[in-house]
Amino acid sequence: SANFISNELYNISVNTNGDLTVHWNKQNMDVVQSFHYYIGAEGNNKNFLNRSSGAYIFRPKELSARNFAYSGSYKIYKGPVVQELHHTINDWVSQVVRIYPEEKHIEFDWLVGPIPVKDKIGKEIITRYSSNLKTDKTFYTDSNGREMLKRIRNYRSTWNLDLKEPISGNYYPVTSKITLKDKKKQLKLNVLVDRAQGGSSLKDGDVELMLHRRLLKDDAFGVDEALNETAFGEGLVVRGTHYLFGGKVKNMDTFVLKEKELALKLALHPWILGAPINFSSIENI
Amino acid sequence: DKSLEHFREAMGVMQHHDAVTGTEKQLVANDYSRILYKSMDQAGEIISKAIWKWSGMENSTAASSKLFTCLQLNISSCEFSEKSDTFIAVVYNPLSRPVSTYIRVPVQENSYIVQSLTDGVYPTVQIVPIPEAVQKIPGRKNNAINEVVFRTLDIPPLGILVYSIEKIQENVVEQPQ
Repeated sequence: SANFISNELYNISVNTNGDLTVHWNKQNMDVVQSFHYYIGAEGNNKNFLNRSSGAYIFRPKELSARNFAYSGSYKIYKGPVVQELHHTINDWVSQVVRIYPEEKHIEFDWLVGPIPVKDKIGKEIITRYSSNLKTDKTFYTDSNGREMLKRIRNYRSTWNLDLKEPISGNYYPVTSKITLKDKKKQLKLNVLVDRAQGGSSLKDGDVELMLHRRLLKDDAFGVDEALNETAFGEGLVVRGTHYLFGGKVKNMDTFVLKEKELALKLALHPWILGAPINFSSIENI
Repeated sequence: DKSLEHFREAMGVMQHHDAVTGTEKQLVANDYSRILYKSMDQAGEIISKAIWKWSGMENSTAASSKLFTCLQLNISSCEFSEKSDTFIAVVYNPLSRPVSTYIRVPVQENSYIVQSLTDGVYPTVQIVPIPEAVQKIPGRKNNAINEVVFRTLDIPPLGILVYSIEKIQENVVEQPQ
């Protein structure tokens, strides 16, 4: 069929408001993936609470992320090696979602930029995976690619937290993986990243990761420059990969082993080198 | 080897916490990437020699051709695969365990045949279009519009697999979208 890609584990399609939906077959688990953006705060940097969002701090101006007006489309390509869904959100946010017959994960190849700033507003782009898992404010992030640390929303284990920044105060470094667990249903959802990103779970069942930022004011922490990287005269374009991986955790060991293998493979992908050759040299090779 | 000196210098300079976290000024960040690129570019020679030696082909005529890295695969761009009708792709596995994964090589045409030069097998190949958004990335100067996708099985730890990829004149049936 032309409007979804699927294998024996998943069925992936785009819903009417342009979000990508993943339904796990034979398991009561669904994920909706969507892109959003925060407006970067701009302060006079006179005192600590009036600092702008910048290279050293993430400080959104509002209490929630904004949605993108969906003006996009999608195309599907199926074949023996890979099934791809080319998903365009608007003219500077798009992604390719891939499933491979031999793999259990879903590959999100996202592309963001150049972030428009003609409106003089700094923007911070996130991707959000919203699932139906009951996670009880808890999520897990890795610590530099090693053990997973338990995180609880609006809570610190060593002091009574009075949170002034309800969003960035719940953001943590995700070096390779962020995980949700539904203890009752014994379901797990992992998002593996190909580079260190900021991430959080601001609502039960949700995971969000910061993909790209373009800000117009320095945050007065010393670099004395706004986080406003450009290339070829336009805002920087970033492209990266997330692997979404999860489901029933029947046998913990294989699940954990598979995750580790996948995380390593994503972070240290094989290199491709090559050279043009003529036919005769193929023969003697 | 002289070219390794450049890597050592680059790693020496980039011990600074700014280089690790990206909190340096823009011009400094540009200089870091210039230093890294220069090191990679000058290491081409030593990479070629190493790979021809590992594969036991250092004395073959093929070893006279320099192997090129594809540093712009992140924008689906690769000099040797777009401009040549026949080329070899060497896949190097940096992990200390065998890895099976998918290889995507940017090309201009839409029908290619791939053969493993390690065991002679012809892996299944699929040609997939490069998304328009990628083709429009500012600064992407090339004409690849498709990618050859195939699966590599068990690339040896810290080892390589070698494939020949050749354009074939076959009218490909456009698959229904």
